[in-house]
This record gives sequence, C-alpha cells and structure tokens, in this order.
Amino acid sequence: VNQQQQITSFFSKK
Amino acid sequence: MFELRLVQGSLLKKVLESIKDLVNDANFDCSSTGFSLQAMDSSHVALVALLLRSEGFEHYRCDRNLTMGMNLANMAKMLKCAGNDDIITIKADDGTDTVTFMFESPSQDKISDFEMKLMDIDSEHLGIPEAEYEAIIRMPSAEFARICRDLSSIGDTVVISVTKEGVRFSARGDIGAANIVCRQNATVDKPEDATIIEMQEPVTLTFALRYMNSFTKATPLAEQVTISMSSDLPVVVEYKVAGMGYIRYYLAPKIEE
Repeated sequence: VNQQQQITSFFSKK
Repeated sequence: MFELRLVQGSLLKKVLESIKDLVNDANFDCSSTGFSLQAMDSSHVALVALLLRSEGFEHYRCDRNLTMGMNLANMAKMLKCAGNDDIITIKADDGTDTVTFMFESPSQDKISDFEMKLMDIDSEHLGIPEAEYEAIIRMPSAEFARICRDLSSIGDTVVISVTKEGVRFSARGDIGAANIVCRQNATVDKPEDATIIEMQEPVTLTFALRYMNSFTKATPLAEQVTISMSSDLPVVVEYKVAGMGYIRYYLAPKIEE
C-alpha cells in the first residue's frame, strides 16, 4: 500500500 | 499603507492561475522584501511558495509588514477582469479589511477598480531548510508538462529516476506501462530548449501525478522548470517569474509500506 507523506513531517514548524 | 504596481500585469494573472487549483485560501505576506505567499494544499501533501521581490515592481511601497488573507478563487476571478496588457496595482490601507485591485489599460483610457474582502486565515507557516539535492534537472517546462499529462493517462503516480543515463519518468496502470527517458541535451540553439541534469547520486522517487499536473499550471510563467530531488525529501518544482522571483512547489514523495 502506498502512503503519501505529509509535507509537515519534512519541514519544521515556525 | 501597502501599494504595488506591476506594468506587466499578465504575470500576476498567470501566478494566480498557477496556484488557485492547489490552494483555496492563503495569506499573502507583504514586506520590504516583496510580495510572498506560503501555503499548503488541503491534504498537507504539497506546499507552494511564491516570492515576487519588491525590486521587480515598477512601484512598491510597504510601510509596515502586512498579512492579507485572500480566497484565491475570488482573487483569480478579479484578476481575470484585467486585460493581458493592463497595468495592475494592488492597494491596501492599514486597518481595513479590503484590498483594491486597479487595472489600467496601456493607453490609460480605461481604469477599473475592484475591491475584495480580506479574510482571517489561520495558517501554519513552515520553515523550509536549504537542502543539498542529489539530482537537479533543468528542462523545458512545456516538455515536463507534456510528460506529466501523457503519463496521467496511464497511471496515478510517476516514478522519477535520475541516473547517469538521464532522467526516466515511468507510470504503470491497468492498461499498461510507460517510460519516458530524457537525456542531457545542452547543445541546442536556444538555452530554453536545453535539458541539463546535475547528479551527485542516483535518486528514484514516486509522486502523485495529480499534484504534478497541478504544478504544471505554472508553465506559461517560464520556459524552463527546475526539478530538485533527494532521497527522503520533498521534490521541489521551480518556475522563475520573469527575473522578479519564483514559484516553488514542494511535494512529499510516496513511500512504500
């Protein structure tokens, strides 16, 4: 099963 | 107060067309640096970052930093009312909840203004670190758009694979499979027709074509597109905006479970 990763998990929250 | 004037108003129309399908509501940040936006799509899988530097405008005044929340579909509706040759001015006074778009015909014989209500948008601002990318592809934007469109008739996802042979775009679906290989080609008459591949490491990543196709709405902005990839990082698809800035799309890769 493919799972799309969320962009928030890659970039730090300001 | 905030005021910007762009003689080549069609640029702003094109910018809106390239983000309005991805993002519904967004905050535009106005500062002395320029007019910028960072927004995620509703599923938080893609992020769009726009920067139009203040020096790129014929007139730019920003007395203090200002955030303007706008519904992009409504903003696009208003900008559609500007002619392609029109000069566009965007104005907002401090303490008001509206923004004014003014359109002037090149001969100054028709001047229109459209006022739009601003909105309060609670948005998450992400810090995007500078990254070293394992592979950077520069290619004609129309070619990239064509590949994404063609592959979406075969499958839902594209596997982008960069090796020393070139860049391979692959899709697979119920009716079959497709592979499109683009090789480096720097010996062209016009630089905008070149395909340049800078590779430190071979890299293969999988992405949803629905998003890639949405990014290619920016094709009218630039002759070339830059695709930057690293394992385990979002791809960056970048279109320059006529020497005044850029629109960058970040898309999280699909991962096999």
